[in-house]
Amino acid sequence: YRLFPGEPKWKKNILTYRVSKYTPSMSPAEVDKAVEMALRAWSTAVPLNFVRINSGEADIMISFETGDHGDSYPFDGPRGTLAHAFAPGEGLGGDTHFDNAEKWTMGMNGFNLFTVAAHEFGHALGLGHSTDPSALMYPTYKYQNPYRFHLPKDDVKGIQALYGPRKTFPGKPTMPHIPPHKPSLPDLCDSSSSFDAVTMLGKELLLFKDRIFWRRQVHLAAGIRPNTITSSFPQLMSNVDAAYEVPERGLAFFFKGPHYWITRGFQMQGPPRTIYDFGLPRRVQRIDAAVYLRKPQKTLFFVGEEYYSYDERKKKMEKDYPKNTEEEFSGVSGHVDAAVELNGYIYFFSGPKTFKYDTEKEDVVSVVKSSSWIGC
Amino acid sequence: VPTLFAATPRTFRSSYQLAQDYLDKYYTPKGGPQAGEMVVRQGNPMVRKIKELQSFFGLQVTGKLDPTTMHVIKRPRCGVPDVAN
Repeated sequence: YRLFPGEPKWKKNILTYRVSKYTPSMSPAEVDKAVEMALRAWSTAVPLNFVRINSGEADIMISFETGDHGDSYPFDGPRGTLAHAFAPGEGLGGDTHFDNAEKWTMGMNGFNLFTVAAHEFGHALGLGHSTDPSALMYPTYKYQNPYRFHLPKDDVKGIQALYGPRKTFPGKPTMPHIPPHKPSLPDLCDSSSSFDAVTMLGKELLLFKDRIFWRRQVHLAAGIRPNTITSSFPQLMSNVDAAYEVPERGLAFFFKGPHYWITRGFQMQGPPRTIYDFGLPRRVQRIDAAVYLRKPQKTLFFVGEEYYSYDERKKKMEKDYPKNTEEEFSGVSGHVDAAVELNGYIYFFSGPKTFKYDTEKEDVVSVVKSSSWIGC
Repeated sequence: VPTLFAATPRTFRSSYQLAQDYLDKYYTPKGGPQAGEMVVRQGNPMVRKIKELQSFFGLQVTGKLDPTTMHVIKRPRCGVPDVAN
């Protein structure tokens, strides 16, 4: 990570922010939501609190601007420069500007506002650009899923170098002790979300989300019920990143961060191993999705906008990868959250949509709601 | 200029312009009194900035606008400079 020269930082821990100009490409409510989530990404790591105001001068003034907007850093139209922000300080300090010429979005069909805003607020709090490609403060755009975002280690170190860690309250809790509430089941039919991982396991299809997984027959939509992951996969706990099965070997693989577990059915086969066993490069810290293709006997690993191909027979990563997912799988747009092959089709789960991809036609043949897979 | 390019002549003018704009924006300290640049006679500030960019992004430091470097230059990004500013 890097700080600005002189290491400017805010001398107070309650900062106001205000969106003074919105963009036509998103509703104000969506912009407000993305901004709030982006600020929260930082306030989880340091003892800063952000208060929104709707008039007057805030510490962090946020606006969508076009071309030359008076701060000697003119925007340049679509792509290129997406946004900029100023280091902490009076007046322009902390202010954050987004290029109105870009197509802003809450998803993937355009530039994800949460992703760019979280980066820019890092500047507004005092961070410069990082040379770590996995850092949020890396200069080039790389989509982040707002609903699964965790501040990368490099950024945590940087922001805590300025403001120290957010401490849990050391003293007696002033509030009456509230017993830890039993977190409710996620909204099972929340049509805006996707699955973390999907795989066949024997004759059943397993769909994972947060701490829950559903089991179902492939051709039968009845009798689908949620289970807690810990009940069947205690080591996995929650938030499985990816999973796939090699039916010929009766083995399934479950991925979480840089580790994976092998199971035979529901039986764990030994301790976790590292994903670098497959020949993935060290810069890959986790995978987003995995799918085993029966005919070529290859497993595809999806990481961000790219994917790798692993030859299960030769037990090694294929050459000439990674490739760009959207370029190779036409019609599959956006970030692949999960994938599974059924009856010769590859199903790509991306946010609230599932793309059914025909490998013969090399195109998407249908798109359904992801939540329909669990009976919604 | 041709020495900067590993690319084919066909693309070098537009790429050169793109690169020059990029380096002006992100690798040329601005603001405040413009610090004079003391460069050795045969030094080329553009080559120096290309090397600075390649070093920042962990690329092979060649001082040339090779395809990998141009790929980075074409990627959408944040408008805050990469060098101290």
